[in-house]
Amino acid sequence: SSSEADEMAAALEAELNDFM
Amino acid sequence: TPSSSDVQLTEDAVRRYLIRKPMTTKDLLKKFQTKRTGLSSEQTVNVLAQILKRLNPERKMVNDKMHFYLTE
Repeated sequence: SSSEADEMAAALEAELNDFM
Repeated sequence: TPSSSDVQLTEDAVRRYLIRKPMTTKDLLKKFQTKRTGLSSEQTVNVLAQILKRLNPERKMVNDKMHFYLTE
């Protein structure tokens, strides 16, 4: 679903923000 | 088996997409949907994060959204 995609994108961005 | 993956989430695959055009995290996730790769959502996020950290792609804002891209 699009909401699951949104959650995954948010989780991925959170992971990357820690790095960047 | 029916669950065998037809798409693999690899550094090479991500690199090829990002060389072709800038993509958001959501664009990338669409290319590696869990039903295609056989990975869980959590695995997908973790593996993709590790790959992006290694590739360290260029970033630019397009329509207020962060896009990643690579040049050859």
